[in-house]
Amino acid sequence: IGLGKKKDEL
Amino acid sequence: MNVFRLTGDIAHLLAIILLLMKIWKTRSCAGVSGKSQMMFALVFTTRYLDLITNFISLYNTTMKMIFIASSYGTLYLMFLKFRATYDSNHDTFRMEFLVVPVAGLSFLVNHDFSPLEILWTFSIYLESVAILPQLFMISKTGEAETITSHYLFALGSYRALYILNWVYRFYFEGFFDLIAVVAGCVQTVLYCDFFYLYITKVWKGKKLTLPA
Repeated sequence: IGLGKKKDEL
Repeated sequence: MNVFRLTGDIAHLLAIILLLMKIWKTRSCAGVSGKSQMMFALVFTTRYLDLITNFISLYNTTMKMIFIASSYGTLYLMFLKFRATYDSNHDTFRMEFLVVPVAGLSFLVNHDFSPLEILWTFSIYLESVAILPQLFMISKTGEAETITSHYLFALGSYRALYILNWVYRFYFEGFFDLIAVVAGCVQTVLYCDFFYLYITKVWKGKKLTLPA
């Protein structure tokens, strides 16, 4: 699974 | 992190706790839509897949685990422990009318055509409409228990606070995610008539009833 751009929101 | 997002997350956590309290204390899930709760569990499952791969912060990881655990805990209470009190006759909204279009849209409109990103997009779109079965159920029964209305108020407020968070982040961090913002606005707009009823009735100590 490719790592999505960092998602820091819940 | 900013005050809007923090209060938004707290409102969200409060909503989940209110719902668990309602079901546990009244030992009944009457008036609660199991379909909405199933979709919320799906929202958290598809959105927090990066729980293992991406460590953001202790807060982020902790909240994600709490949200996932509590959403499945709610399903357990509704469909197993207190199944006899589940009001399936009034919880009749067709979930496939929401899940299928949302799944299609998440393939068409997303930031990146990768599995994790499409699942995240799916969860954002699904969350924006997941409350519809619950609102539909209240319109069918014509009323809601006061604690259930508090649950809905906290749940609706969380995404409204997130909109303020996105405004803040746009101006102070240059952060902007069109998909999250549009879905968040749709989600909040869906609560408007409930907010009106809640503020004009429940805040005056009345029970939340829909005009016949």
